[in-house]
Amino acid sequence: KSAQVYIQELKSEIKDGQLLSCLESLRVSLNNNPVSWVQNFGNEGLALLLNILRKLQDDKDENFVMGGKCQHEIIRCLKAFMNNKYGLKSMLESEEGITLLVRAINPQKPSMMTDAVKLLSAISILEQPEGLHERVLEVITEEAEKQNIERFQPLISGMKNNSLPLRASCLTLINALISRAEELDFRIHIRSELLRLGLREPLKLKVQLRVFDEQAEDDSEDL
Amino acid sequence: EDDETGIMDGLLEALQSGAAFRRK
Repeated sequence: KSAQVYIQELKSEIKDGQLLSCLESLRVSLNNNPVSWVQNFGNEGLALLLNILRKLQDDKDENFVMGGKCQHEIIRCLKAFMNNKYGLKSMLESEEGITLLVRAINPQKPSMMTDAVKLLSAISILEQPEGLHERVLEVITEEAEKQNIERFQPLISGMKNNSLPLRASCLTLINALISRAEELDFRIHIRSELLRLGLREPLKLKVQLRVFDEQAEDDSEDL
Repeated sequence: EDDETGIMDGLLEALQSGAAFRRK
């Protein structure tokens, strides 16, 4: 299918199963075609994806399971779209791109959250345009204010989840945000904020792993 | 060169391996 065919399908407001199969097929096309194909899909296609994602996020009466699957598939499509300079630039220039990724930080949907958090981490470490990590943090802060929660609470919840990939991706985003901050005071402030929210709790296992590793190294040397 | 694909894959790999955090 051509990029234009996908655009027409997405414009026709298909829903549920039909939307999901369109998105799955689109993701495969975005991943497997040359960049010129992604360029044909272009800003118009990106705007349609973001628009559908926002509607699904807003729609509380939505069929929960199918809506969640479609949201996750859009995040996957966005990753495929952003996997080249053209797509990445378009996404960063889009008005809602980062906001909608931040809104996908939902500990109730661990696999979607994992993918969204990974994309935000990748965006945060980009050197150009400058200040993207600040932009990501700003949006995280704004969205938390809207929900009246602590800004890092969803990431801390993610770190308490059973899903190891989710725990790892949450800590990766935390590290990305802190490591890119230029001011020492600010980095210390963020670390304190995270520790106050209980960052250490889910990491207790790490202490034991370090003991295991260190003792294994000692034994290996003795051997 | 401008059409290079795999940017996101590269960034995710750098994050996962810790290379993205190495201090210069």
